[in-house]
Amino acid sequence: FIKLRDIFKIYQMGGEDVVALKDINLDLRRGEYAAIMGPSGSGKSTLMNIIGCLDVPTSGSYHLNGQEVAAATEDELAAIRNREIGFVFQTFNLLPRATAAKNVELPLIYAGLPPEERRQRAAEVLEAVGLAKRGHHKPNEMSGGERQRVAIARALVNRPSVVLADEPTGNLDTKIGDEILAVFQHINDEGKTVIVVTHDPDVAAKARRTIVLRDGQMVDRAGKKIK
Amino acid sequence: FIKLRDIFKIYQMGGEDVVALKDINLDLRRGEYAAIMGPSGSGKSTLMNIIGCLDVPTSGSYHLNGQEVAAATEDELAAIRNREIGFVFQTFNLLPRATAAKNVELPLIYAGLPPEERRQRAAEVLEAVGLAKRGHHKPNEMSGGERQRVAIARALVNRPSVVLADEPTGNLDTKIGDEILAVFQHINDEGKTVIVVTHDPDVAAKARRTIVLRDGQMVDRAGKKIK
Ligand SMILES: Nc1ncnc2c1ncn2[C@@H]1O[C@H](COP(=O)(O)OP(=O)(O)OP(=O)(O)O)[C@@H](O)[C@H]1O
Ligand SMILES: Nc1ncnc2c1ncn2[C@@H]1O[C@H](COP(=O)(O)OP(=O)(O)OP(=O)(O)O)[C@@H](O)[C@H]1O
Ligand SMILES: [Mg+2]
Ligand SMILES: [Mg+2]
Repeated sequence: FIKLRDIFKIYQMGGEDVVALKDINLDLRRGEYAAIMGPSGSGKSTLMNIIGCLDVPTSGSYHLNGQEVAAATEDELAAIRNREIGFVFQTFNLLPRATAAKNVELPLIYAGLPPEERRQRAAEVLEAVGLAKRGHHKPNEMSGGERQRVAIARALVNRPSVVLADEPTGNLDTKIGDEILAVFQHINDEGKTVIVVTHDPDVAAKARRTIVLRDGQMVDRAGKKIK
Repeated sequence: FIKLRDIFKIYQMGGEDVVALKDINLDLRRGEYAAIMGPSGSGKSTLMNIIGCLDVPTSGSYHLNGQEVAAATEDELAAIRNREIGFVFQTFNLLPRATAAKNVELPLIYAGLPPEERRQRAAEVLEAVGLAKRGHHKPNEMSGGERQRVAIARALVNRPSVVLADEPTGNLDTKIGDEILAVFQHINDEGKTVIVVTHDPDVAAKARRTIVLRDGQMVDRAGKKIK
């Protein structure tokens, strides 16, 4: 379902190269629930952005559902991102001048849903993340953890087949964090693929499989490079 | 040293009021090392912003080092913030078009330090947070945890007497998070006051005292309101 082969991501910056990912080889089945862990700067967000079709590798191949993503047109990529993938960004990336509800409705606007159905679905998913009464507030009128939950709600509202969450509980207390993870588990029980980047071993424990990065490479639990 | 009496913070929004803080009474000694915990939305960042002179309460009084902050002039407040207080924001608030080193030098520019000394100090504190080689990169060329560490470095570079850190390890793995906490402990050993907002009980355990908020109020460990 997700097949990464020999993936490299290298940022060329003036005289130096920053190797964000190297030698990444990874197979993920449909319906997988995986956690990605590793030190700050080890390449986790970069890997997520490539899986989520938000970024392209410098070299290597990425097959999603049998299709080589590098060969896809801009329109095909946009359609994949909107229909199939729900992405929770590490820095939320909410529209500052739109209310929480409008932010959450955005993927449904792209999907062409009528207004009443959009409002209904946005309200449902905001309730699921504990923000039922805050839909009419803007991001800068909310706490850090509330904004994180709006970003989570937006990623889930289109019922995507792949949920990619980059440190979704970083700004949340344990209780609400567990509620969010229960939502992810429920989604995974329905057969959807869930991939979570986390620094928290308790969060990784909820996944069925853990992938560990160090300095841009995959390593096993002893820290030795996997090939 | 820090004395909050009957602090309220109420946001008036159209027809409704959001009570972010109510009945806050708190004494913090000079050299205290305190953690503030509580659910998402419970008022932690709001409390930190008031302590850090970045926001004013709706009612109540705040004495800092014997001076009533509400009675201070704009210039006096700016001087306090620049000389006495180092603030790590939950959302980092870095200048996107400046390098990490320039971001870290900013408080020293306000303090009037000459360029060579600024560069030296910025390099020292960037090394202390594990970013020795990244000073010439901009925030959008860095990972989430790297940006968080630039924000931490900037808060510490002017050697403030009060360090206020709003969830400083939220984007960091355990190893680098522990290194940051060791830096805070070292600063506290020198007699400086350190206050950390955190969702992580392991981080709170490093402080000498924990303050718990729920729905804008201080509660004891059983969850009962403190008066
Ligand atoms: N500018 C604002 N206008 C209206 N309400 C606000 C504003 N800023 C914060 N709030 C509300 O005040 C309450 C406390 O917010 P605060 O940011 O202090 O919470 P917090 O404890 O830091 O939460 P988190 O752990 O999620 O960061 C929240 O309900 C929040 O939505
Ligand atoms: N646009 C960019 N230009 C140059 N280097 C970059 C860029 N984006 C990321 N990097 C670097 O690539 C490496 C991997 O970054 P990435 O964001 O994937 O790390 P991460 O594992 O998500 O870290 P964190 O846990 O701190 O969020 C880091 O060293 C980072 O500084
Ligand atoms: Mg990241
Ligand atoms: Mg906060």
